Amino acid sequence: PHLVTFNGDFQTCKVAGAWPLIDNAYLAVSVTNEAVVPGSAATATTKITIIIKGGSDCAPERTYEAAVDSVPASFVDGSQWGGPLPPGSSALPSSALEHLVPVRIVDKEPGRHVEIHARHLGATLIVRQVGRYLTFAAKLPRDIAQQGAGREGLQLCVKGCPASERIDVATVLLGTGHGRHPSMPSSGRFYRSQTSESPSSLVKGMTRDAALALCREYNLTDYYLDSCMFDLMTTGDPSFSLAASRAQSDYLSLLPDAAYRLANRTWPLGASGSS
Amino acid sequence: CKVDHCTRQFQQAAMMSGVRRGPSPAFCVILRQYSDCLRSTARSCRGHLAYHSTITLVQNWNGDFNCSYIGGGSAPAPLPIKDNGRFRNHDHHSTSNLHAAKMEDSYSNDKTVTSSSAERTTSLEPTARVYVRPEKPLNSLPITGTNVVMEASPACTYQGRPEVTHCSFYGD
Repeated sequence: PHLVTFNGDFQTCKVAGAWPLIDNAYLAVSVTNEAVVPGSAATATTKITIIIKGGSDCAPERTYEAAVDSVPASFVDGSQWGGPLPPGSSALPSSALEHLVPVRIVDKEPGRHVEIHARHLGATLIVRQVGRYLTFAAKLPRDIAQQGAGREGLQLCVKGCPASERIDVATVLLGTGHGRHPSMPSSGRFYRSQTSESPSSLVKGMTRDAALALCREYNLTDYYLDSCMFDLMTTGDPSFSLAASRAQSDYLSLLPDAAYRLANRTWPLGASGSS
Repeated sequence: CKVDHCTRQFQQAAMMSGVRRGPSPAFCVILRQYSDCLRSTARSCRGHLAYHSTITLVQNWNGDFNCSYIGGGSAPAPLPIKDNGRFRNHDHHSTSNLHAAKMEDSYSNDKTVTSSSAERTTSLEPTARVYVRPEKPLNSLPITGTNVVMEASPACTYQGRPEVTHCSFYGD
């Protein structure tokens, strides 16, 4: 998966298995990643678990779990909101109550896209299913996000991926082969698919030009364009271009000054036009 | 309890004068009349949910639109909100603390509980503030009966530094 850390680092990582993205006194988010193509180190997320930790009158403990084809609009206990009600509001209809409590889930697209708002943390968490995999995005106040940064332990959103888990996107996009990761496909190589209906079929990664054309359709720029091309050249699965597009739109919507942070680069790494 | 009667009067006055809700003398005058009407029926509305919500709403509008400073007659007595153990007046021009204290009585159970919970929270300071979504057109005031809309819970809103950051995890 592609990771954008709280410090604004863009990384591509293997991180197969269960990994913590956020783990502090207020919030815990962990993901489970599976190989998208056997023989390839590229993985994608199939499960996301979010725990909003209790501990004060304002903060009810809430756990949310999403898996592929199961993106509920409720916490695991069936509730859709939590926290103390403002005085005098108990007689209000539940549709109005949801806006008043500290923690709530908003069903943006049934089964596809939910938003979790934890107002007492100033946090917005977004979970989506795009194609056969899940994506996650979070907006947090910096002092909450950095809480526990100095502690031991993994928090991919805070410290990024361990060096041993990082994948160099440029080696695939440059297609130079030099320094290319041995398990990375050059464009056009074949892999046995796990995601297609007939497991025995082979997956052909897209060529660079086909990947660029498809990624361009979503007006992707900068790292989001690179990550889109990497995914299409690795798996040949077009749904990853939509995943990159959704990730970019979440980035732009969650960060007030995001537009200034993204380079308006419309050529992928190493392409001749990327002057 | 004549809260509905006062609300109807307020709506009719607003519609007839064509005044839009906002910081204007004309609206403040109408708001002042509304507040007076509500006060006149306070005794018979003790414990009446819609009444208490309406009173809070009117006082918040008074604060939001600075009616105490713009004019439109003297401001309605503000409700002191207990904050961190101290009574803090919403409006420095309160006409009589005794009157306000009396009003305080009618709410104190609710507010105190919220505030005291505020006292128990850690570094995340909740606010005790209720306000309304401003874009509602005047003639569809959500004030009657159970149709009361409040925008934010009076407690549990993040109060730390506003600087935000982002993390995302997507693709393969």
